[in-house]
Amino acid sequence: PASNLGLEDIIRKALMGNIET
Amino acid sequence: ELTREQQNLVNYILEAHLKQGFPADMSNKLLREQSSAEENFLLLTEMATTHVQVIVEFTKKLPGFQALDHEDQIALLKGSAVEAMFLRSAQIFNEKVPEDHTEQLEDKIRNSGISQEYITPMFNFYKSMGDLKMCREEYALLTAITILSPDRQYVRNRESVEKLQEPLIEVLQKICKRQHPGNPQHFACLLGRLTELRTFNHQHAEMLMSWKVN
Repeated sequence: PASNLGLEDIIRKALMGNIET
Repeated sequence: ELTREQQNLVNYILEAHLKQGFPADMSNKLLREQSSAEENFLLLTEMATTHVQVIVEFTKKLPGFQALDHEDQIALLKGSAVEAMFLRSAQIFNEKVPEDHTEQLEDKIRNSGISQEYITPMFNFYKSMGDLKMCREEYALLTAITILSPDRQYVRNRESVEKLQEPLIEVLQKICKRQHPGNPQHFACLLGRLTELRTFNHQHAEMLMSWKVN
């Protein structure tokens, strides 16, 4: 489902440190 | 009694957990009274996205996590993100958010177009978590234990994950005995909540689907 893809995308980016929290 | 090593572990995980803040601009959006169902929905999706980012930051600090196989890291986070979100929501709902914000948050959730069949179990869960009167250490450890579940789908090296999870379960059990000496069932109750949490994975996916259809 598209919602799962969005979740994985956020997780991958955050793991790589590409998101400011 | 916790060993010194265990106490250090708890302190470390608690500190990582406490670093998860509640973004100020979100509080402001929550407090804004006049909002449509669509605006409420958008706010919730924004909060959920931030939640996931915060959970990832917490997870990166868990001892041993970054040494795991990269795809296993993804599998663990994918598998546990929704559960960790509900745990964190339960804590915010019961502990950190002042009275007013809680009412506003509940109001926004109830008026976001989400069907009642998903709202009721959510708030039942928050209230049942509140009944447990968990301390911050318990929330932090329970979150870590949820994330480090070796039985998540697509995890390849389950043994490595088990080795990270086991010491946390041991510590949590001791903390439960220490914090709730009059209730020997407390630890078992916490584990029972983890089982309840898993039902939210399916619920959440269904809820998103029905949202989209609406």
